[in-house]
Amino acid sequence: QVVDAIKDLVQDCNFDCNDSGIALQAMDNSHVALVAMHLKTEGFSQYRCDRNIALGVNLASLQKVLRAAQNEDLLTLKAEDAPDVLSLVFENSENDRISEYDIKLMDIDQEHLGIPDTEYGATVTLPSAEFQRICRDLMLISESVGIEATKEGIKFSCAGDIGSGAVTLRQNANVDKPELSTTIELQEPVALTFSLKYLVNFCKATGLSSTVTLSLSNEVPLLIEYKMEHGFVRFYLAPKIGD
Amino acid sequence: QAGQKGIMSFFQKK
Repeated sequence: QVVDAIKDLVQDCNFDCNDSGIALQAMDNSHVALVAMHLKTEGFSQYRCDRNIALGVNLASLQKVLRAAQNEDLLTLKAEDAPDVLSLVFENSENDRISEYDIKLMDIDQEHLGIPDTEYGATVTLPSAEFQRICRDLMLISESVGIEATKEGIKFSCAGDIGSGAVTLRQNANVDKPELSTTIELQEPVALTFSLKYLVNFCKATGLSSTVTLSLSNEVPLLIEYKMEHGFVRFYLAPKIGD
Repeated sequence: QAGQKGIMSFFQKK
C-alpha cells in the first residue's frame, strides 16, 4: 500500500534502513513535491539492521514483484551488505507456499532535504476519503485549488472554464466514530493555492489511514500526513503564487 | 508551470 501510494510520484528512490526502521525521502521529477515515509521497527514482526544501508529501488519494479504476493502472505525483505539485489519472500502459512523474488538494486545519488520544524498556522484533520473526494471533484473544474483556513472552517475553492466550486468543512466532532470527525486548530488565518494534480496524486495514500492531517502556513509548503500505526507517509507540496 | 514554486526554495539540501 505504501509503494502504491508513492509510485506515481517518484520512480527511483532509496529505502534508508537503520536502527529506527525503513525511511524514504524523495522529490517528484518536477521538484514541486516531496514525499517522506517512515516504517518504524515496531511495525515489523522481526527487524534486524546491522549497518545503515540505502537500498536503491525502482518502485515500478518493486510494484511488479509485490503484485505476486497474496494479501495475507507474510513478507520478508532481505538485503546483504553492499547488496546488488533486494530479496523478497512471500509465505502463506496455510498451504506452505514460499515465493522468492529478487529485484535488482541501483545506485541512486539522492540528495536529502532538510525540512525545518514549522509552527503551522492551521492544522486540520479530516476523513481521508472526504479529502480525496474534494480533490477529485474540484480537479474536474480547475487545475488549482485555494485552501483557506479561518475560524469559520476550512474552505477549498476553485474556478475554471466551466464555472467555479467550493467546499467548506466546519469543525465537527463525531463521538461514535472519531475517524469521521473534522478538527481545526487555528493559530492564524491561512490562505494558499495549490496544484490539484499533486493533491489528487497524494490521495493514493488514502487506504493507509482513515484520517489525513493537513498542516498549513502562509507561504510555506503544505504538509499532508497519513499516519499509520507504526509509521507515516508525509507529502509536502510547494504553493503556487499569485500572478 | 507559471506561479508554481519549487520545493527546494523552501527546503535546503542537507
